[in-house]
Amino acid sequence: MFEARLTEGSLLKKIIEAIKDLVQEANVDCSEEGLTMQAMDASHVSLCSLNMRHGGFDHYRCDRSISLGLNLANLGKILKCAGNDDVVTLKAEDEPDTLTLMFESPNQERISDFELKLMDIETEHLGIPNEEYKCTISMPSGEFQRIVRDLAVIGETCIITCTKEGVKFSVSGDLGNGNVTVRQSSAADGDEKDQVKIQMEEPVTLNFALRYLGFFTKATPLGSTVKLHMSPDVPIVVEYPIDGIGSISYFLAPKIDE
Amino acid sequence: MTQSKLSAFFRSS
Repeated sequence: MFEARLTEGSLLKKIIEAIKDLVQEANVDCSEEGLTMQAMDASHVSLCSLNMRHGGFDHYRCDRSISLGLNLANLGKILKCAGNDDVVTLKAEDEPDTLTLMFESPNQERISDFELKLMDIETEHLGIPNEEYKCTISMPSGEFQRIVRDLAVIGETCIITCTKEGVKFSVSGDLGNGNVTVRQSSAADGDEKDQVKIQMEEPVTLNFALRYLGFFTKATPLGSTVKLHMSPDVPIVVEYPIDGIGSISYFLAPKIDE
Repeated sequence: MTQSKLSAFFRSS
């Protein structure tokens, strides 16, 4: 028996919104520790990894580890039937064919339940090394979203350069080129969540497809901060912490000169 | 510029 209850049901809506344009089908693994998901996009250049700890749920029970093969677009359709203030409960048997979703309005006046058919999904599981990155940038997620959106109008590839002073995002295209530099905040600058912080061992410059960075920014509503982890010649990690429960991380392979 | 694949960096398990 698997049962997981989230008082803030809208969180689940936001999570699926953050994944479904990148990944169509995925296995969500449920264990005593919580929910995890690892799925690549169709062209195998990026990967989305979701981690939700059991302690972040209001109620969590998982007697036996199970894997839920989900069509994320269909899950999104069902979650659209939940009100933004609804409590959402997920339920599945030990050898499930379906996932049951129950939505309860805050005053308990409306209770609905839906069953989503599960699928058998074969996936390639990538072993991601637990790497120490040369640069870790923490910045407001809204600012990152804006930069990616703005630069995508000009070109396809974004050059991200991280130095001690700041992070430079550069793009060039047929109409011209552009750069946005965000500088490290000084300690006195306002709110923690509005700050740009850079931890750096050595400067890093990498090229990435803006199209994919744009997919990742669908996770912006999940939190005020995004972290970018970069090392030379390895995929970037774009990590969105989800307050109190876990995180969504996106890995994107760099573009390389031929 | 070539878009590299993730599997080139991470081993499959």
